Amino acid sequence: MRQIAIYGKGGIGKSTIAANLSMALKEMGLRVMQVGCDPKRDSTRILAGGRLIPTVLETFREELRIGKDEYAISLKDIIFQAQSGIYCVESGGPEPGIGCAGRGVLTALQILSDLKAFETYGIDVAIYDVLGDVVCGGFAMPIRHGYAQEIYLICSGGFMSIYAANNIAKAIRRLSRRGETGLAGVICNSSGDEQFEKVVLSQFAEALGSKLVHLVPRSPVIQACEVESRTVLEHSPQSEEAEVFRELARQVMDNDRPVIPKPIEEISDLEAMYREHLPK
Amino acid sequence: MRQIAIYGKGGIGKSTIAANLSMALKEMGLRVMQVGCDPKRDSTRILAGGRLIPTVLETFREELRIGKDEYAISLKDIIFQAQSGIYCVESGGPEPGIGCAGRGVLTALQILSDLKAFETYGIDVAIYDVLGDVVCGGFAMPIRHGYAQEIYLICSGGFMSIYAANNIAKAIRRLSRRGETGLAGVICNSSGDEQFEKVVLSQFAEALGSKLVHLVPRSPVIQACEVESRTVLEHSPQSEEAEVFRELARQVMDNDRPVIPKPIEEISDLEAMYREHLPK
Ligand SMILES: Nc1ncnc2c1ncn2[C@@H]1O[C@H](COP(=O)(O)OP(=O)(O)O)[C@@H](O)[C@H]1O
Ligand SMILES: Nc1ncnc2c1ncn2[C@@H]1O[C@H](COP(=O)(O)OP(=O)(O)O)[C@@H](O)[C@H]1O
Ligand code: SF4
Ligand SMILES: [Mg+2]
Ligand SMILES: [Mg+2]
Repeated sequence: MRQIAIYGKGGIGKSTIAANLSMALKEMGLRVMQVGCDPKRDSTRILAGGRLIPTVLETFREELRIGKDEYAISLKDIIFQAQSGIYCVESGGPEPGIGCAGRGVLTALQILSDLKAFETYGIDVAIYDVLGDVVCGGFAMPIRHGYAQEIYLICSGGFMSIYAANNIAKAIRRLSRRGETGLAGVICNSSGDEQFEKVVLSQFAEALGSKLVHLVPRSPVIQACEVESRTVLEHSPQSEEAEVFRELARQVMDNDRPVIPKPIEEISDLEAMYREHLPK
Repeated sequence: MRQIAIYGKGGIGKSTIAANLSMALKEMGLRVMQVGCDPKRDSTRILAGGRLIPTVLETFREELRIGKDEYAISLKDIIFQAQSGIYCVESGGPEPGIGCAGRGVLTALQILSDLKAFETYGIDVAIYDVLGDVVCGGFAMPIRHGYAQEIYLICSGGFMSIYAANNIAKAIRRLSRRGETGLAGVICNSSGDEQFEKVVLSQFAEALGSKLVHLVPRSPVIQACEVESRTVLEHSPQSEEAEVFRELARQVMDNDRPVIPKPIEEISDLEAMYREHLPK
């Protein structure tokens, strides 16, 4: 079974890429589970027809409240099969204002494994959609505990998305278990200037010891799909955008050797690399 | 001295509003300090001419590394006066992958108060720009410890921004100290459909026991200012957008009675309220 994690700053397009990637993998005949690991709990919204599904943590809190434990949870309370056949899970977050959101994500992942979710549903690929703005000890737990085995960093042409990705690469280097988890690649979710993005993100990915795996164009079709809560492959199966996600799925399945990244230490070096390619 | 905090989901426009509000307050003759409380450390970028200033936490770590403590930090190492005269601070975040980012923000705020930053610079208004995607115990610390006294929630017409704001309101209710901290209001940073936003955000704000304080239009001028790393008031002082921020500053200064919010308990009720106003 492959465990693939999508990290990147807030609003960069993690959920959009995760949902469309899940769909393309499903089309290849694989059994796919997408696990939202963002307290916003909206990772699987496109897959679930616009619905925000119940979360593992809120279901767990219900059981705790009546004196039971995680083994009282039934898999059908926390795993929802979308019309497409993809299995959807949302970790959820803590009660607002208390507890550790990152720790909560880990708890949710541990519940899935204690309840043998992957085995029960015969899952081939798990896609984890993880918040990447805060690279704290909490949110790095999926890496530390070996869940996020093949990690993709989502970037655009904006400097802050590269800065966030470099920080995540620092966490991967510090926490990944040799041979088990690592950086699988960088994916560009374009903010418009594809020429600039290809050059600067290829250089960034290579500096990390990895590669720019694919570029997803900025597209009104992708935006429209979100409003309709459908993936691009369901909404416009013949479109160029649908083909982009099919190609991404092929790249991801072929690319099974994650590396320990070599992040850029100093922010001034990161800025210098970035400025080099800015149009004069 | 007024301590005003801006909370909201990632990418909603917190830093854009914070920087332009700081500028408008400065124009009113007030001495203003903006403190970025987001590990991305880009809150004061527009104010500092595109530069990412050194953070409190990285400066603190340097001192710790050579066996010193926070009192070895000199204020001029962590507080930078922009050309506009506004004082800029970035809390920064932990070393990636370890430690608690929220706890780090609190540490940075405590260092500012231990070093008597507000007294030394004669600050009238402090603006805290705080990450609101993760409403964990860590990021709620500025509320719990009485720094975030007048809290503004930034929303747009998108449901997820309202969902995030409602979660922050839950944290405020749980943690705010009666009479000291509370919800001061909702600010709309429009995503385009102002008609819909005014209706749904007024209802949401009133349900919380507060009000919709102001609406900032979606505008290419505001976008252009970010690219040039200048506030709207510096870039286009006579523009309608500049006047919007001047009005916001007046509203904020007049509005000094924060409330303990009454957040909407169930997500289904929040969705129902939202759907009521959607165009049929
Ligand atoms: N390639 C793209 N073209 C157009 N819009 C996009 C694209 N990728 C993402 N978006 C839009 O950007 C917004 C943020 O995307 P989302 O996947 O929710 O980000 P994240 O999960 O990283 O917070 C959504 O409204 C989405 O529709
Ligand atoms: N009213 C607006 N009109 C146009 N663009 C905006 C507006 N508000 C914010 N933006 C843009 O949206 C992006 C995100 O804003 P930012 O303030 O960085 O969000 P946050 O601090 O909440 O993450 C920036 O590129 C900014 O220029
Ligand atoms: S470790 Fe991260 S998720 Fe956990 S409380 Fe701290 S900031 Fe929040
Ligand atoms: Mg998302
Ligand atoms: Mg910001």
